[in-house]
Amino acid sequence: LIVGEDIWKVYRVGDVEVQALRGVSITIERGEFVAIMGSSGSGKSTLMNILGCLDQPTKGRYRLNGVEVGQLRPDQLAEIRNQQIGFVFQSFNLIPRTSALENAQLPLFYRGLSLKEQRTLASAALQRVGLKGREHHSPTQLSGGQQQRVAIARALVTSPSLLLADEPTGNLDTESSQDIMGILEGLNREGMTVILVTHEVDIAAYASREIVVKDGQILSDRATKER
Amino acid sequence: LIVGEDIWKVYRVGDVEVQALRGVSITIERGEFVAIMGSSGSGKSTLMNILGCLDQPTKGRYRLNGVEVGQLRPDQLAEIRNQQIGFVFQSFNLIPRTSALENAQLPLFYRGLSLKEQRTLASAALQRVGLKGREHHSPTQLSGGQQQRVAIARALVTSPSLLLADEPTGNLDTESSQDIMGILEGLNREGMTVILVTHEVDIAAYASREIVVKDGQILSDRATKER
Ligand SMILES: Nc1ncnc2c1ncn2[C@@H]1O[C@H](COP(=O)(O)OP(=O)(O)OP(=O)(O)O)[C@@H](O)[C@H]1O
Ligand SMILES: Nc1ncnc2c1ncn2[C@@H]1O[C@H](COP(=O)(O)OP(=O)(O)OP(=O)(O)O)[C@@H](O)[C@H]1O
Ligand SMILES: [Mg+2]
Ligand SMILES: [Mg+2]
Repeated sequence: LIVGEDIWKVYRVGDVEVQALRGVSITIERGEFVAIMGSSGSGKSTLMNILGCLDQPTKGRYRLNGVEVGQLRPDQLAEIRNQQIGFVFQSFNLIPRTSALENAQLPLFYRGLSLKEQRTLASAALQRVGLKGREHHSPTQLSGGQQQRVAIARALVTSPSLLLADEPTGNLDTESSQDIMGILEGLNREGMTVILVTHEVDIAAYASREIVVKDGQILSDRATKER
Repeated sequence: LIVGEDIWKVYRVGDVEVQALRGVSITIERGEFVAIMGSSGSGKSTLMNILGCLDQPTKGRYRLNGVEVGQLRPDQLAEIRNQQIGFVFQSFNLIPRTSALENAQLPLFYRGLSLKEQRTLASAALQRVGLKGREHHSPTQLSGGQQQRVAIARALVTSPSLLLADEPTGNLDTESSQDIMGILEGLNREGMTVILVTHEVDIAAYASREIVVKDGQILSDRATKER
């Protein structure tokens, strides 16, 4: 599904160069459940953005489902993202002054579904992450963990084949975290490929493979015992 | 230092009432180190905002340092906050398109310090949280954990007597979390009162008192063994 070869991402800030990724090669098969761990600033979110077709490498190649992503136009990338990928961002990226329901519904816009069908799917997704009764709240009317759960519902509403989740339980208490991980586990058993970034060992334990990133490179990549 | 009596906070969303806090009474002495825990949506951030004079109760009284905060004008509240309180928000609240250094420097603006003195203090604070080399990055050029650490540096730069930190290590790996908690522990030993919201038991363990919030009320309030 995912083949990244010698991926580099270099940013310029003023006259200083920040090498966020330094030659990352990674292969992920369909249906895997991968946890990515590493220190703050090590390059995890940068890697996720590239795998999720939200950003392109400075150097190196990335094939998603056999398609060379590096060669595509922005509109083609947007279509791939919408058709195949669900994304939970580290900072949620919800639309302000817009309800939880409308936020969760957003990815369905391009699917030719009626508004009523969109609302039904979005409402079910919100209920699944424990947000019944908060559908009409806008982001500032939601707690941190509730905003994060809206972002998760939004990522799942299109039933994507690939889910990239950057710290999806960072703002959640233990019980809500376990609920969310249970949902992801179930979806993975049904075939969804899951790649998640986490700092928490208990969350990483749900995955069957753990990749550790350090200073823009892959430090280790090993199978882990499944629960 | 802090005396909250029967604090209620009720929000209206459409024609629905959300009772975020339902009669919370809390007393915190100078120099304490308190951890607040509880489920997502239980009322922790709402309580912190009221204790930090960022928001006022719907009902009930709050005395900070002997002063009835509920009676004050917004400019008086702003002065109290700036003089006495350092605040780490759950969603960081950094100023976009503004460097880490300028963000950390912001609370010093009202203190009659020269720009050079402000920059020196802000730079030292950033170095203390491990952000040397990232001073001139703006928030979008920083990782999630780096943004969180800028928010922490900003909260500490005025050497406040009271620190309210809402999930200060939520985006940090274990090592950075321990570094930050070590800094807070040290400041607490020097007399700073620390109230922190966390979902993580390991982080709560640094405190000497644990308050659990549930459905807008205090469920339990007990002394915990100090490390
Ligand atoms: N747009 C950008 N411009 C410049 N530097 C950047 C940019 N985005 C990220 N960086 C830098 O690249 C490095 C890696 O960032 P990244 O966000 O991938 O880290 P991370 O592993 O997700 O960290 P965290 O655990 O704190 O979220 C950091 O040092 C960061 O300062
Ligand atoms: N401005 C608001 N308008 C309406 N409802 C609100 C507002 N702010 C918070 N709420 C609601 O009040 C309740 C408590 O929110 P709060 O942010 O205090 O929770 P929390 O304990 O910090 O949760 P988390 O652990 O998810 O951050 C939630 O159910 C939330 O939906
Ligand atoms: Mg990150
Ligand atoms: Mg909160």
